[in-house]
Amino acid sequence: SKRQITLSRFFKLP
Amino acid sequence: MFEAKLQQGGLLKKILESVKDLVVDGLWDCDGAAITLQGMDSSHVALVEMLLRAEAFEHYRCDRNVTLGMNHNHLSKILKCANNDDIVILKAADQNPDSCSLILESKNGEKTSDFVVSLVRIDTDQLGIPETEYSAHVKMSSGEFQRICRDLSQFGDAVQITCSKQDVKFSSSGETGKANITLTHSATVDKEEESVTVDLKEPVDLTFALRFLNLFTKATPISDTVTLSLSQEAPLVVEYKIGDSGHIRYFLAPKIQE
Repeated sequence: SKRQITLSRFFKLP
Repeated sequence: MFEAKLQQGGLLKKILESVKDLVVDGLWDCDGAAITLQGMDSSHVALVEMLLRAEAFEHYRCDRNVTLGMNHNHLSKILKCANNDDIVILKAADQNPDSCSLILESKNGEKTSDFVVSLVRIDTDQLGIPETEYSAHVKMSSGEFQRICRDLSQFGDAVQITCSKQDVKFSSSGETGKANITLTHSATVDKEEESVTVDLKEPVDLTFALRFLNLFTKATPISDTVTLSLSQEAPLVVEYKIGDSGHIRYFLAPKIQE
């Protein structure tokens, strides 16, 4: 099945 | 002093309904131009960004930028006391306020309610959301999108969205079986809120958790239409315009093949 990833991969967490 | 007077209190009620189940506490940044809210869900999989420009307000005064840490459950309880046609006034001191006042004025002016809500300390920083060129934009009826997400969540916990030149397909599968819903690009755009327009630069095929999409569609009462923006290597964007004075944008990270 597919794994949920988080937004931190895309948006820089300052 | 920060003071903003909204003629249609119903709009603020709808905005709270759109965010409170996704983001419990949010930072409401108020400056001379607008109020912006940005917050992520606890698992950092989804983010909501709300923008409401000063022009949406009957009266808007913001002498110095102020950030209000709002508990959305508390705010929602206050707004449940408001009628859609009440005038709502938000007020806060602009030097590190620890509370915010809300005044509700009934349309006939015979009933005034005022509430003070304590502000919460939130130490999340604002995320940098990069400007992105998307491979596909799908504009459709917001009610239709809400219906599709609700219907497909009967079949599985994820929806695969594939966009081609002519159509957009939503698929879900689980032990019940497999479901596909295909919307075809409307040739004639006679009634905007009932047509589907697919603007495709290149095909996309992405999978998302329906649990979050069903939280996003709580914003359905805000706009007749919704726009989905998709790219292979980017979160999904689900955008509801707030008239022409703002928007609510949801971002959702995809599920990827192991």
